[in-house]
Amino acid sequence: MNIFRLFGDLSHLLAIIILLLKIWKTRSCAGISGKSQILFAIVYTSRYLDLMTTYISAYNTFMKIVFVATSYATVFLMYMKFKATYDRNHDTFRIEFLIVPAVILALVINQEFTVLEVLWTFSIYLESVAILPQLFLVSKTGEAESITSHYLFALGSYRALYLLNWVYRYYAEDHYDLIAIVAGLVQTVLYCDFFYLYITKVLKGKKLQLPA
Amino acid sequence: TNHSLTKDEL
Repeated sequence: MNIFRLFGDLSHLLAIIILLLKIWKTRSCAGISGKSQILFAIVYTSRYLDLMTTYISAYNTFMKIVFVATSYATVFLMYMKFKATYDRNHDTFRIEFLIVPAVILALVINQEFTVLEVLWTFSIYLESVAILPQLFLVSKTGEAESITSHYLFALGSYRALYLLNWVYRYYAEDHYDLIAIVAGLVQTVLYCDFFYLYITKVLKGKKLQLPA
Repeated sequence: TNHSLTKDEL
């Protein structure tokens, strides 16, 4: 565990907490893409199946359970409890366009052709693009609440910090995993436009509004 | 490189 990974995990945890608090406190999930949240639930479910087979550490087990549980809790809040506030008219991204290519790619490019390994690889590929429905929703409505921007910033930072972690591990431990690195790069690049707007607008107290 | 090392990540 190095500092980049620790801060990456904490940033990921912070993103989840921000999102759940926003929905719970405002009793609304307006501006949040349910499609992205469904994709995250699929990502964590397919990645953390190894909870059943391998024990790594208490930290690892705890975090995995938290990520899986909170992803289902978010989907529940959006599609059941606060269903009336869900922005379904703007959340129109077709997630099969992300899921199907991720499945095919995982079947073709993987480390080992076993069920758990292919599912792990699928989750890595799917995670890299899972935020697209959310970014699409923001671009469709042309704006995002500050709290939603903070959520997106924390969520985007997490994989960027993981990239630094992988650079560190390459030099310090001679360890690298090309599948995770390439997917992580794609994932981080997708946030770049948002990061720019966040730093130039939201941090200066303005609302995130896309140029007309 | 040991792939299983990546599995201890989240």
